Amino acid sequence: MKFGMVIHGGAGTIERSTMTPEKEQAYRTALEQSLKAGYAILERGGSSLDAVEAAIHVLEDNPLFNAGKGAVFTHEGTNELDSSIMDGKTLAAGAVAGVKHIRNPISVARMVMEKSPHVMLTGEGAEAFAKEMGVTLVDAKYFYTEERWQELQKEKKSTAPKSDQDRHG
Amino acid sequence: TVGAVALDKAGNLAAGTSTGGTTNKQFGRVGDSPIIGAGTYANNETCAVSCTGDGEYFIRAAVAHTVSDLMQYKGMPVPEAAETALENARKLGGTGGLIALDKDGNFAMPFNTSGMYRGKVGADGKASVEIYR
Repeated sequence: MKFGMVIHGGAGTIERSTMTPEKEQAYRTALEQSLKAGYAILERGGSSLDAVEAAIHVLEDNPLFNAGKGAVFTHEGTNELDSSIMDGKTLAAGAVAGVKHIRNPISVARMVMEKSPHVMLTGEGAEAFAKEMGVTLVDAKYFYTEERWQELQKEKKSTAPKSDQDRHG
Repeated sequence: TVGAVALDKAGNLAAGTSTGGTTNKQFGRVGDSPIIGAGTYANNETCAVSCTGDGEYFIRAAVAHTVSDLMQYKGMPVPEAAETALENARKLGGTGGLIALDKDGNFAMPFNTSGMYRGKVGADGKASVEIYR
């Protein structure tokens, strides 16, 4: 019987020359933990939706990745999270955007899909919906990581001219 | 950005993506991750997809849905469909990558950057993880 899972933790400028062995091992361990979380569900006959949610939880909770705990900072020094999920069987889908107090946005995206008539909720409305669903909101400080904060400071200080690709705001 | 696609024993596909956006973003900017058809898509008839990269370009190229369309309407296998959809985004100026898994368990993990954190596991339980090109 065929089943399985593929995951990613982001693409970009990732060079061996700038990666310490310790950091590389930390990434590999986190990715393996994510795969194990999803596989455990699939192996016992669980749903692909449950597997996807579980695998993403692991990555959202790990500060190495730009999601959940490791989210990057906005210009204003806040963290704004986006997430979505889709069920291939029913073509049902759910998403949240611009949330600031939800530890695991993928789970609220799934709630939007399964427990609301909508596909996407944003900002304060998404967080109000999450509270209605019994999700405990977290303080914005939860998402603070020193590395991401310093990345923002470096970006703000940069005087290098911006290309069209950099003008994502 | 992080993402996952899965195929369960019942033959059902699912896809999910989660992100913190881009550093120093302003004005309530939202990228492709929460946009169904751009950063995330799943259809049992074709595949499940999760993207990561320059969101504006992935939205314009409707990358995730394009992978599915290429499989459904052109009969492309998932590796070719994934490469083609990513190339569409690259032509617009977008860099990044995606993961895609089809209903038969075939998969693709293309990217046009120097690396992408990625991994897979099949029914045998053997997990593999890669980072660099």
